[in-house]
Amino acid sequence: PESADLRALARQLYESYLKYFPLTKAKARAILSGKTSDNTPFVIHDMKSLLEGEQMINCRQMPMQEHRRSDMGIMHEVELRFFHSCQSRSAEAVSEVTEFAKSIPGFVNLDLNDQVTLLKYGVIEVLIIMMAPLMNKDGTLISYGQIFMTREFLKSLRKPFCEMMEPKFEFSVKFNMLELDDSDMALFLAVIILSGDRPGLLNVKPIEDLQETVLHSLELQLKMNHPDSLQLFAKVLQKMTDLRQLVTDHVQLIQLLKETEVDWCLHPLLQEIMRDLY
Amino acid sequence: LKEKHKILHRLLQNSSSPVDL
Repeated sequence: PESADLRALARQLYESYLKYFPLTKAKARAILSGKTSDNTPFVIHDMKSLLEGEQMINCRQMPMQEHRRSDMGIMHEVELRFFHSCQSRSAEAVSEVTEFAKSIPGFVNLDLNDQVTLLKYGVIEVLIIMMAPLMNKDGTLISYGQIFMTREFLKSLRKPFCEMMEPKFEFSVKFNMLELDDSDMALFLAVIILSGDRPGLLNVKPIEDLQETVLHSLELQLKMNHPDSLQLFAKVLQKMTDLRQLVTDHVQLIQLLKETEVDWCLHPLLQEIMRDLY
Repeated sequence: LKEKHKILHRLLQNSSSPVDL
């Protein structure tokens, strides 16, 4: 009976994962491997294709004052505008992750302050994990899989923009070798969200109890779904250490951008999350 | 904490439709 409950939990989390996250790993891998004929992404590999891609997806434009246009130069403006649209997408993704978190059985019954803390500290880790299926060693899908942006192009941007994605590529290439599928990912995301060691939590015990159940469910899921992959459960959990370092480095880069870029403005939701984070 | 995280709080309290970000 206990394992039946754990399987039911896995199914429930997988269903809400499918409900709230529009681009699944299955779909992303089909696009990346060219297995879908109707979904060939537009490739951004230089500034010219970035401008074309921008028009194609009609991304929200950052208002620019005319006098700054000439001062900054058109290329600087494009980079800032692109990262501005990345922020808008990240804010939407935070909203999707919040809905997913609320669907974890017991989450909404936790102290509301603790729900805020769990999301504040967990959401960037979740977003980085969710980026992995969109990436391969050569680049990443963006804009719901409509666009493929090359890793080389991202590396060619001026500092510190060029340093933003490279650590995520390095992590993702290794993480993807674990070959988790969407149903495994759903449970792993829930485990990350339900971390009882986040700073400032008021009532740790119910969070740890919830996480323990999801961990049992993940362990069972991985044994059943990947019977030949030895120690996969332990390998997946080890990734949580790398994730914390990635988030710390990411937040530091964002702080640097705030200090060095005149026209940089951080989305209010991302500001809330990153303020006093680490 | 809720006061410092008004948007997150709103997202958590919002019952169904997505919050306009």
